[in-house]
Amino acid sequence: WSLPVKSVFVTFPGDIIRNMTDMELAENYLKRFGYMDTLQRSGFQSMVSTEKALKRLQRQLGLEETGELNKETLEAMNQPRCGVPDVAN
Amino acid sequence: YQTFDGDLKWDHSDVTYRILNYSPDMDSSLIDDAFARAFKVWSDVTPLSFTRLFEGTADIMISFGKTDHGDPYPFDGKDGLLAHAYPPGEGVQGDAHFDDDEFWTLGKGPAVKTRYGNANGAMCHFPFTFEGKSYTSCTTEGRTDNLPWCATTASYDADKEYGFCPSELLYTFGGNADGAPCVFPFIFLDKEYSSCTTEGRNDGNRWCATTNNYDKDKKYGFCPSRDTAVIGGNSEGEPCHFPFVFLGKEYNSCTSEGRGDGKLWCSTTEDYDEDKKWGFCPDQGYSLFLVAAHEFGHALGLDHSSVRDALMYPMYSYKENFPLHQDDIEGIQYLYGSKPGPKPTVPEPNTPTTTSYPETTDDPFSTTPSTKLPDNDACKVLKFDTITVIEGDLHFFKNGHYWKVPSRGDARHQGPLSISESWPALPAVIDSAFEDVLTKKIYFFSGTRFWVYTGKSVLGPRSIEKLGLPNSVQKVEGALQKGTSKVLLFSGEDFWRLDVKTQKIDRGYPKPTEVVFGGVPNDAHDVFQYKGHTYFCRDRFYWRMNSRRQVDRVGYVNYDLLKC
Repeated sequence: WSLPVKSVFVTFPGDIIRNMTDMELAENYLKRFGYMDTLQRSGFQSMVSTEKALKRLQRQLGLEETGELNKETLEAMNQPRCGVPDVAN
Repeated sequence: YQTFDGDLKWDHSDVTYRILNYSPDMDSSLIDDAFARAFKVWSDVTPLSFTRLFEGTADIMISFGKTDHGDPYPFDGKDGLLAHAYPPGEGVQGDAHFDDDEFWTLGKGPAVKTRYGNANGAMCHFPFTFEGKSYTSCTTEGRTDNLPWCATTASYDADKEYGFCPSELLYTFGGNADGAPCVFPFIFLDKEYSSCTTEGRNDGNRWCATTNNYDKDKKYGFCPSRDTAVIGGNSEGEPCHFPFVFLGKEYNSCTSEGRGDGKLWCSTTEDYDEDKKWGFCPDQGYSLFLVAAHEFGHALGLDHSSVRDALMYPMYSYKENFPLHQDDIEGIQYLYGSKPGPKPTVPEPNTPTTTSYPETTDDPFSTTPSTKLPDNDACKVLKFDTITVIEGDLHFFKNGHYWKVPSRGDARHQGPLSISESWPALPAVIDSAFEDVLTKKIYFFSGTRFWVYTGKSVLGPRSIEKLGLPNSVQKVEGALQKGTSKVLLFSGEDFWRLDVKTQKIDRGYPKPTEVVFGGVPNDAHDVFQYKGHTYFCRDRFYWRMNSRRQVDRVGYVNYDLLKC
């Protein structure tokens, strides 16, 4: 058997780079769509507000409300969607 | 469903829209049609109507843009954000923006409308066979002029039906060259170009000159994307080049190698390693109709829904024959009410059936006012004595009663209220009334007499001849404020201009109504000004005239104004 080709990731010129960690992507998403306000919070507070915000997002999208950044929630965040915030502001 | 804070909605039911620019992904006629069908989704279930404007400012201005497109909410390249729209209101409010880094289709791959050929503009049929070979995209095979074409049935060999595919060699769109095709090579800023370019623009749109020298002729157009063109990347609109070399390996088809997101891409030159020119390969794309129907929901006042199958759910998912979900219908009807028309055969649970008009035996245009007031239901009144605006709200008078429709919000009419309780000196039948803009005095006309109310105090009745109206005038049927001190008084087929300050009719009157107000009934029994428009009523219909004296709407008093 040949060794699986090791995928080489290249940076494509002009590509919109989204090399964020999952948590960064999640926080970006939660702020952009109104689940979390954008003011900076301390570490602990930020964890609490992220968990609460995740639960609100999971409820809006009909996912299990775990408050954790699980696979289903990450996948939902990568879905193509409308740019209007979900939480009226 | 959700609405925006304060139930933002349009304060008129004939909403206008204008398409400011186009995407190169689909023929402009397909884009026009997708938007028209998207509006119809909402006009089918509400009293709303949508009129397309081709110039000036419309309520809903529609445009395509990429990344930073001029508002504080940039798009993000291919996928991710597809579009956004603003809730109803002035300026950018109500507008809808579509991300042109997306691949806009009808949801099932390239939507290629042909031009010329012998198929009358039919869509390409993919796959199709030609000379025994199967094609899944347009081809220049069989031609020497390098024009891409396709069959519009499954087999060209059998049916010989074909048309030409979008190509900059065939036509351009937008620009100032009336769709003329590109001329290659062309000179731009003293440099020669032999293909479309984005040079000179910051919006990423591909363009070309339609003469051989742009610097001299300044003639240009935007290039339609070929169906094999790549999307996004740094070669938007260029076709894939097969085979191409990537990391030393040769590829004869699109690949996701080199990417972590699994998206298919290709090189647009034979050697990616050398030239680094690439783009995403055409996929199913996003249904412009579906995304537009969603965005127009926002532009009408709906926010996102949490019902997964609802159109207003934030995520995109392609649905073949798309039905509007009940959640969407309830949301939009909460804002605008349901579509007038025949009563539903079986009323929806816990929703009031729409009011149906009593089957009148007499001629609906009968002028004899019905003496009996229908059981206090304004929606059953065929003809009001008068309608006017007092303190910004519409007032409907009939036989000693009146109803009010607040000019803000969605509340239905209030009433019946008693005329004699609000204005004790008045008779039961009021022929017309108006509120003086400056003094807030309210003038009431009945027969040949008139009254002037200032708050609770009243002056009158006095004869209308006091104002200088001739004794031939039996009643004043309409009053129209003009500016701050003039009011037009209508009677029969003429009108007079009253100077409110001098309380005298101006010289040079009367004038025939139809000479100045063409296109409305010259025997309207009611005329009033409301929200910048002039309304002429005859029985249960109104003719609405805009400030340019164009009749821009004819409708039902009860449905559109009384909000039945």
